[in-house]
Amino acid sequence: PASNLGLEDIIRKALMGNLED
Amino acid sequence: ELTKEQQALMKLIVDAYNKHQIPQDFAKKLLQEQYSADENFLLLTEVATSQVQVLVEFTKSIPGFLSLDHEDQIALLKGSAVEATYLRSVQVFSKKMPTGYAQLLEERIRKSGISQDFITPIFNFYKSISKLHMAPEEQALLTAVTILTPDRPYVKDQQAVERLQEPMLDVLRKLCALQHPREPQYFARLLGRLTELRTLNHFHTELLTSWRTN
Repeated sequence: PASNLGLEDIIRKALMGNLED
Repeated sequence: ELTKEQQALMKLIVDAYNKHQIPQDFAKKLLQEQYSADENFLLLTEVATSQVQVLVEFTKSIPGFLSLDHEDQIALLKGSAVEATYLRSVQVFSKKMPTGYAQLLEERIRKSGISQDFITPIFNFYKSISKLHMAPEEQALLTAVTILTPDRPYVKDQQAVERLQEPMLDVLRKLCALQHPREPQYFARLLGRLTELRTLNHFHTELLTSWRTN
């Protein structure tokens, strides 16, 4: 579901430390 | 008693949990302003995004987490984000807040367009967990235990996750015995709340789908 993609996106960015993107 | 290593582990987890909080601005916005249903939706979405970011920052501080397989890290965070967020929100409903805060927040959620069928189990959960009067250390450790649940979907190396979760469970079990000497069932009841959280997690996907449709 799209909701999971959104969540995964936020998690990946936060893990990489790119919160501003 | 907790060993020195266990005390150090607990301190690390609690400090990290306290350090990473959602910005106070959100709490102020929720309290002070009037919103339409659409604005309510946007604000709750912003809060949810911020909660996930805070969760990731906290999780990075859990000893050993960053040494797990990268895709397993994502699977654990994906699998636990909803549960960890509900746990974090327990503070709002159990801590001493400015008068009317919890009621106002409840009102906002009730007016957000989410069906009553979904809201009732969420508030029931908050009520049941509030009754336990969890100490802040217990909440932080319970969150770490939740994140390090080995049987989340797509986790490849479950044993590596178990090796990180077990010491957390040990500390939590001892802490419960120390802080609640007259309630031998306390630890078991805490773990029982985790089962309840899992049910809410399954519910949450349906909730999102119905919310979007609306």
